[in-house]
Amino acid sequence: TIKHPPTEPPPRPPAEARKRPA
Amino acid sequence: GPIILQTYRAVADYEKNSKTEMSMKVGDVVDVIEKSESGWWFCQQKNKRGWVPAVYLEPTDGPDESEEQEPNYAGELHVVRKGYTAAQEDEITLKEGETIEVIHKLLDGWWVVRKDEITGYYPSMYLQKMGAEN
Repeated sequence: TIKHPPTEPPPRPPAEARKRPA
Repeated sequence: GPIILQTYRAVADYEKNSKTEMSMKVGDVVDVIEKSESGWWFCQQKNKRGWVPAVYLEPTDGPDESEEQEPNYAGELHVVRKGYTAAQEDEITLKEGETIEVIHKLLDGWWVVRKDEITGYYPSMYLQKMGAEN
């Protein structure tokens, strides 16, 4: 059975991997 | 026919923090059973199952095209279900009940949102599309 996802947000990607629209 | 699950590879070690998560070692190959917009993906590996952060996974056979959606600068109205205080400088602090615009939905579960003229990352699991029930 697929339980609910964790209630806390997942970790952020490493700074250099972040895609930020212009 | 048989359900063919997508396989992904762990790009770093991940230690679980709660019961429903699954730990991984870098290089582990997992099957993805469900991709949640929250940024948590439900995966299985041999006899283990659990949620892992999408940001720790990369496709094993190389994406033919990026899975990420394009930004939507017009913005899609959402309501803040749960407040959150920015922990990093590219994040945004919002209070429960505020209405904001989602500009870019990213698989890792941190969306780029806009409130007035301020933009920043916010956890998607704390947002609810305008007009959608919980």
